[in-house]
Amino acid sequence: MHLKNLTAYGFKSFPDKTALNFLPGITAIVGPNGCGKSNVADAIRWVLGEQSAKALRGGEMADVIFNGTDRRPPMGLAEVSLTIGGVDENCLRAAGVDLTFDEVTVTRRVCRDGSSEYFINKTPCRLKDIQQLFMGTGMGRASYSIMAQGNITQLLSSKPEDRRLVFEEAA
Amino acid sequence: MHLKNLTAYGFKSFPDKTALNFLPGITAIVGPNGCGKSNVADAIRWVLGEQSAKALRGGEMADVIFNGTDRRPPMGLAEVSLTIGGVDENCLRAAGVDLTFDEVTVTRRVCRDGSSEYFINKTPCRLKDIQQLFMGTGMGRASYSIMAQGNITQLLSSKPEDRRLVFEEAA
Amino acid sequence: TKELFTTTFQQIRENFRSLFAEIFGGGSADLYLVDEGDVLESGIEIVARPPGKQLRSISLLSGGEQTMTAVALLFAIYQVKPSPFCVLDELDAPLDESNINRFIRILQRFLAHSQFIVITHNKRTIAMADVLYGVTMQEQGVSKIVSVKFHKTGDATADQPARPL
Amino acid sequence: TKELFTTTFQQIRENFRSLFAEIFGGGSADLYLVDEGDVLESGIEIVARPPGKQLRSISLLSGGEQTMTAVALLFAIYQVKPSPFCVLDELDAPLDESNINRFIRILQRFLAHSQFIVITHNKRTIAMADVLYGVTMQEQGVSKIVSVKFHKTGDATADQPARPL
Ligand SMILES: Nc1ncnc2c1ncn2[C@@H]1O[C@H](COP(=O)(O)OP(=O)(O)OP(=O)(O)O)[C@@H](O)[C@H]1O
Ligand SMILES: Nc1ncnc2c1ncn2[C@@H]1O[C@H](COP(=O)(O)OP(=O)(O)OP(=O)(O)O)[C@@H](O)[C@H]1O
Ligand SMILES: [Mg+2]
Ligand SMILES: [Mg+2]
Repeated sequence: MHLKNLTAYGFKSFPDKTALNFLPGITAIVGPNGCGKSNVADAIRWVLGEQSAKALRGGEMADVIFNGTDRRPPMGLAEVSLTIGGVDENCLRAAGVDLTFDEVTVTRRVCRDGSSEYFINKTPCRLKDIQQLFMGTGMGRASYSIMAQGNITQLLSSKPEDRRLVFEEAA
Repeated sequence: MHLKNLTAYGFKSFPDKTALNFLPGITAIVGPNGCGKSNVADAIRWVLGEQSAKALRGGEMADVIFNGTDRRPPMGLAEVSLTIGGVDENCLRAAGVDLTFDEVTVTRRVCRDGSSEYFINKTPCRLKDIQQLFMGTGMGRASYSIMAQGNITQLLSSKPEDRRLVFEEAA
Repeated sequence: TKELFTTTFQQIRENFRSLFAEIFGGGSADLYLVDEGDVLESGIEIVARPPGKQLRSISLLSGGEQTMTAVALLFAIYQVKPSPFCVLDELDAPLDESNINRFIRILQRFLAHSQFIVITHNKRTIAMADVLYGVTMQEQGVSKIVSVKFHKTGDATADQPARPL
Repeated sequence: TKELFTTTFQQIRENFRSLFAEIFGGGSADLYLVDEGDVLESGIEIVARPPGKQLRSISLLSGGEQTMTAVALLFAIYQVKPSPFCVLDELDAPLDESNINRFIRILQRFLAHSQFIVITHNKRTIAMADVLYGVTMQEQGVSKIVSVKFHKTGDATADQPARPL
């Protein structure tokens, strides 16, 4: 499995539809303080099913929706899509996805009332289906694949019971 | 008031007596990861009366005593002295210090059993006397004069009730 | 002491508002008491809005923006009650080049009130210093301090190690 | 699942011990179950000792040492169960030059298993990248992405902005 494309629309500081293509190897994201780099990481974490608003640095889930600037009004919804290539047939089958090709696009959309909708290849689905799709691939929610800013030492400073979570994910 | 000299002996990674002179203006402390820079900040925080072992990144107060290396045995005590110039006469009087000159040296010593001894100009005193000496000068314990590594945003992320503490210190 | 707290709080608030606008080149910030009725117990809420942005809470600010907001608050307090000295341990780690320059400019303004001890890895911050100390661990696990003679222009010559007495 | 957890735990432990010694050029590290008797519920304790030092607990490690220890643990887990991708947000902020080089060397070893998305301000880390994206906020509060064509040697030419669709 590998990431191919991330498209954000109305998510945090991305009011206009913006796309980012990923290649194998290392992709570096740079820019001044406050320009929106960590928001890209948040978009990936969110579309994969993150349920905690606090993990997205907000108070409630609607805080991920573009809240406006001095010149633009707030938006009513946020939507992020993540296209993943090289998906394993078993995962596709488990999530009930059409097996014609190995690429899949996961989409999440939220409105001001805070309720989320999920889609796989533009077909509505449940959060469970998305979690099913990534089960056992290391891309799960509690996983160690997204290290938030300033959080790397969390692995060391958390309580011994909490550390287990990451080990269980890998088992 | 201004800092003139810090001398550490047996404190954290400073087994040998080491002195640091401070001048007015900006003093920069540099060096590779793990060489002992933050330990200098801890020495200042500790000699001014810090009571929480956690604020010194340890589990108990005896963790500030040099714990040995592959080639040196652990030591039995830690001692830090801080010389401060330009001390206000009222503060000196309040702490019962001889008024002949405006410089004062505060010393703290701890043994393996964890009990601390305090000295002003080499005369044993209580922690209260040291706190009395600095009362109202902004050098108090909870004060904002030492910003630990990674802690600057603590001021923003703490709960509203906890933030008061810093404001009260300034009042 | 109620009056004392209220006057101090109001002064810090004024300072914070102007320092924030100066540091961010615009925007607005404020402090307010969560419970106006109970001045002596009430918590303190912080509001900060970088220029052009509409923020719902300070937790949505970026790492660098939070650091600069905290710097504005710290120095707002210093303007009311300067501490004779201030130790800043790698405060500049999350900052980009332009924020490091702003941080240094603010620091310079407060030199008249306080001594600053700055622990840093950043070359720009180091170039600012009047005195530079290097901490080394030639013997594993044992810290030694080397004082580097320093003229503000930066031509540094390593001195003999700081007096290991 | 008890066997599964125990085997995974033992493998991660082996990897952590060897990666730590490699990253720190010596010293020793270990993982153990707080309560051996209750494998399925027990917490996990981490021990880390940089070369030459006698540490009482990992909380006494420095900021940079903690980051490098966490990196060793993260990649020890990756060796057992690589994730297809990994996002690292300013992991290099507390690191000095030599630790940044070590971090980059380790990262390169794992390229065969995973894609890395690295958010950074550090020039050395940037020079490592195969693809570089700049995030700008020309319009205040609105993020746009610009892709910079990049040859590993670093001669960058700014591309047209990433397709604002
Ligand atoms: N819902 C939202 N609507 C509009 N803007 C938002 C929203 N949520 C966050 N932001 C903006 O995103 C900005 C923070 O972006 P981000 O944390 O990605 O910055 P960064 O590039 O990581 O910066 P740094 O280098 O300081 O870490 C904030 O200034 C905030 O205004
Ligand atoms: N009681 C002690 N005895 C011996 N060594 C100690 C003791 N307490 C801490 N140390 C050592 O001090 C080191 C950490 O020092 P410190 O935190 O000052 O590093 P630093 O220079 O700030 O590094 P960084 O740049 O990574 O923040 C640890 O490696 C630890 O071994
Ligand atoms: Mg960020
Ligand atoms: Mg440090």
